[in-house]
Amino acid sequence: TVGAVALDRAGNLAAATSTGGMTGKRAGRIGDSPIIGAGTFADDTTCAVSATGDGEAFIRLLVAHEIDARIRLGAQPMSEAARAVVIDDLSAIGGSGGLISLARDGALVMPFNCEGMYRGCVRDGGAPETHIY
Amino acid sequence: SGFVLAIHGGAGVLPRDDMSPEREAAYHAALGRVLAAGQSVLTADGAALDAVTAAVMALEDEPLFNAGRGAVFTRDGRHEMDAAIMDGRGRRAGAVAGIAGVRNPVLLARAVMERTDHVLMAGTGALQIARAAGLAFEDDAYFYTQERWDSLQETLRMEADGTLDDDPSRRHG
Repeated sequence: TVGAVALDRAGNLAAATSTGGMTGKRAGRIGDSPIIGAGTFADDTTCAVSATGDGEAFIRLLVAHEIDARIRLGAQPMSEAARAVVIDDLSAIGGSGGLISLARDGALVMPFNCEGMYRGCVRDGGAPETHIY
Repeated sequence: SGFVLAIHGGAGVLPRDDMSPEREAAYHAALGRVLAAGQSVLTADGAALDAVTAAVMALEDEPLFNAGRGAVFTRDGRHEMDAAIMDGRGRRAGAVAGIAGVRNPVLLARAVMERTDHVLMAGTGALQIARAAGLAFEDDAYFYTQERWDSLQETLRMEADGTLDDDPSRRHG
């Protein structure tokens, strides 16, 4: 699975995700990537999220929507909400994976509860950075 | 103020012990190319929607990652891809599931968002939208990578002889 989140200079957010699914998966099995609110989400007033990992767990938790709801209804900072959903909630149901989450103030987190996640980011006027583990 | 772009190439990373320096350098180089694709849109005052489209297309074109050209195989030895895109302005969204043959599934998700009243389309109906939108199709050989084929064979063999472990990363694709 691959994905991107972006904040443009006009202050708008967007998210996109794309996947080949899972090696050896049954025909017809769909994971979280195309499910809005699970693996992909964007709302200018809260956050943009793209997820990767154990699709069934991300669907059950509606991970991206959960982060949005914690911000919107619980007044949690995005970084705190995103980390809690991945490190606490996802682990609690035996799920694993990670996500990238971006807020309209430019706050960015890329939490994962597994060995690593191919990821990268770049800020206006800054140098790009890439990480794996 | 200013733009921000973040990308991911999936959580199914190679275990650190299996990652050679050459391989690691190849992943970092691919991620750098993808960031450049999205950054060029934002540097030109482009929209976040166009930046994530460009970045995910670049990820789909990199055989190293599980999407588009590097997609993993189903147990039948075929491809079934999914994609989604969402615009933070007004919660516009498009998504596709269970498709094959379209070079960039994220472009099809965007076509669903921009050319229909729907959010999620699957299978042959989604492919009709791809054709109407004039999206590029590729043959099976374009989506074939030896590594993904070998992964499928190994998975099926271990399933058959009962040695398939429950390593969570297997569920990461």
